[in-house]
Amino acid sequence: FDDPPGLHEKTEFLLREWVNMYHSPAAGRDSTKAFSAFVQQMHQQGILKTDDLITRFFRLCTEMCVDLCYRALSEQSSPTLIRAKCFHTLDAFVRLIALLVKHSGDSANTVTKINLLNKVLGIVAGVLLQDHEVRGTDFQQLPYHRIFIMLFIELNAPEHVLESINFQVLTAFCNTFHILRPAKAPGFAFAWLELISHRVFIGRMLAITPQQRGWSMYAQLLSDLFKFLAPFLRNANLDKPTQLLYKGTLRVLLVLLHDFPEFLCDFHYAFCDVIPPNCIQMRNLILSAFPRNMRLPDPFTPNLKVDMLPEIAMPPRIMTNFAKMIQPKGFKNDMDSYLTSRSPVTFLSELRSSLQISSEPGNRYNIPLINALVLYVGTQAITFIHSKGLQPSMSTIAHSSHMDIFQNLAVDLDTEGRYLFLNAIANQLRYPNSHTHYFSCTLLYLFAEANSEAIQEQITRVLLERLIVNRPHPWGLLITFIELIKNPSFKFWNHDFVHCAPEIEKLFESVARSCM
Amino acid sequence: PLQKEHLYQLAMLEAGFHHLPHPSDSERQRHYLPRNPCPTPTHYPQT
Amino acid sequence: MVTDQFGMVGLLTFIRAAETDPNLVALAPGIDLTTLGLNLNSPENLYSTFQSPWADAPCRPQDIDFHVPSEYLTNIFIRDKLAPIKLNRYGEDLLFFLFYMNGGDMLQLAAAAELYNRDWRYHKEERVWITRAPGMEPAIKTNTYERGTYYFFDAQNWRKVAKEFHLEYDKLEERPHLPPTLHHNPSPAAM
Repeated sequence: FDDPPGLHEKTEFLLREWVNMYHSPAAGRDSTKAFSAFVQQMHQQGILKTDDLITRFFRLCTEMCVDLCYRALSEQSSPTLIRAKCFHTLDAFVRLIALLVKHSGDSANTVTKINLLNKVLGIVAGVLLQDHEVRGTDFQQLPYHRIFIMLFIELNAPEHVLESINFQVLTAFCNTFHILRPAKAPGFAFAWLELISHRVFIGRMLAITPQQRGWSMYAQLLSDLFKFLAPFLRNANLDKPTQLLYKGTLRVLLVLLHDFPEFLCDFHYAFCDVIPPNCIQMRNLILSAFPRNMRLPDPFTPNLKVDMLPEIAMPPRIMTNFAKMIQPKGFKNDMDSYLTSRSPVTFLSELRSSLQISSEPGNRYNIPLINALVLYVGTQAITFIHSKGLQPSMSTIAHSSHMDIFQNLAVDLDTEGRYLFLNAIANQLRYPNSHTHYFSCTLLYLFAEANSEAIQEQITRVLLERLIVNRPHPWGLLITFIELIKNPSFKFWNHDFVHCAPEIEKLFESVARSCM
Repeated sequence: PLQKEHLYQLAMLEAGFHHLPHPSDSERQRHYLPRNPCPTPTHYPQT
Repeated sequence: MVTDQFGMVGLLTFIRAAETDPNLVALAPGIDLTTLGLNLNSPENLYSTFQSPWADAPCRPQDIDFHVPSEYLTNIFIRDKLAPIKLNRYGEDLLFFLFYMNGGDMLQLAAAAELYNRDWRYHKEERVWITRAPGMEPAIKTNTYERGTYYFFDAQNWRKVAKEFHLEYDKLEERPHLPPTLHHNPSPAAM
């Protein structure tokens, strides 16, 4: 509001000037000659006098660039010509921003540079969100997409001054992309996914930045994407746009699985927390990841002695503080008390109600709490078993406060709660590690000790639905299912639910054939 | 069930679907040989 | 048995529904991920040539930007002096290069049309360009086929190879049709 009189005209003049200077052969290497002259003009016009004026200048420039693009997009012209027209101005604007950032303050002062970058990114994001709200379904992604990606590429050039601020640059962009996540700007979602999956962005975030400092920021962005897709996937509502976004997400996950499996390993818990339970293939993609230096034994090896593998003694890295997610504090304290001393005795009987949040269909259980509880209790159990100098096995996991909790949940929860609980266990069946081994034993133990066929049926359901989708399948899932169907002590094939319908029988036979 | 905001999101997603980003949107302008994508026969090499 | 959606019956119901509802197929049985245009057996990283979440193929080499010394960026100085692109001026080698390097692009069609003009024909089944060896008439010629010696363009080894061949006319592509407009050197527009 209340732009000073004449600022709009000055800004338009300056922007036109800059665009012409940028495209002139006399602009010099990386437009530096043109930039020196242009900064003088900006000073003369008083644009750089105050922070407020600089902010308004950038806002007006952004709006003018966007308006130009909308006018071009409304012309009856080929996409190639339209883009040429738009990029002619957008690319010049981006170069101006990059130069102002690089030359802001003296060369050693990184703070002013990053402050300016954050300011500009915030302005572009603000203009986008306002445009998105005002125009609604007429919103166009193009100008914003172009500004963000070209600015990112410019600011990741191999120059000394940029290398020294690179992590802050990445942080600034990630913050901006988080603000513009699909839930907030769904009309920008396709461009958003292009941005976060761009090869330069992925390279910087996951490969080049040392010590994996970009990983947690990238994981946040992926979580934003999953959270957006979740309601639609949960309702199996896959109209064409949603299917395309989903398929694009799968492509990106495949690239990550191929190039950065350790990233998926580290953040699997956070991702499984937000991926809906029926999104089986997408979840399997993440759970199938394993460290590149690991050689997985063939799960179909006859007489595979999983408990003899050295890897099962090693815990996987989990980058989420899942213990902190067990809320409220009183509940966590009671659980810790029960795990230590099996008191208070009321803990088990009250456990179910602690996990329920509403009676609203589809929203009755606190799924993140169930996931956290399962992993927490399981990791506590592993520590307890190790403290006795033992390894988890069907005998050592039994008769403990930890297994009390798991068995209580298996028995006491209704079918929906039990399904979610078993899913939480199955989400830990991954590559050979201590969690995979413990939870594999737990699932088999719950099957063997079940006091009702419904529990066995639901364990089977949770495993089977993860196996019948197209590949990949996590190693731990395979070895658990193979053990269930091969080990005669489970009497798997005697159960009615195995033979309840011809398709189900065929499914089991087909899966068993490939397993055996 | 889908909330009202989800229905809004679906409508906006569909609008975005009708003008998807183009790979050249993320590339430097090629003045001499810009991309000109068009359907080519399936028996032509595509990659 | 569990009779709601959380048991085997629930799974079966969903599988049956997915057989007829295409909206559900993506979730169960899921998508064959080997058909998404990514070489999952590649020993190289995939991200460095990842074109887009919506693309069925990786980047073409010419599409991957790289930071080069600014001295290499000469286009702005010479673009007005560059001759417009006219495929009929170029040698076969360049035409084949354009054809094979611009899949899914109008330039591929344009190169195919120019090769056709020069009596090369694209064999739809063999997926190869073929022309009669000069001065060598076919040994057998009917309404539907001929047999003789032809030059095949071997794109793997990048050379023409002479071979005896039984050529069925209906396997050859007709003249490629170009879209009405073909844009090169789009003029930059002022604001």
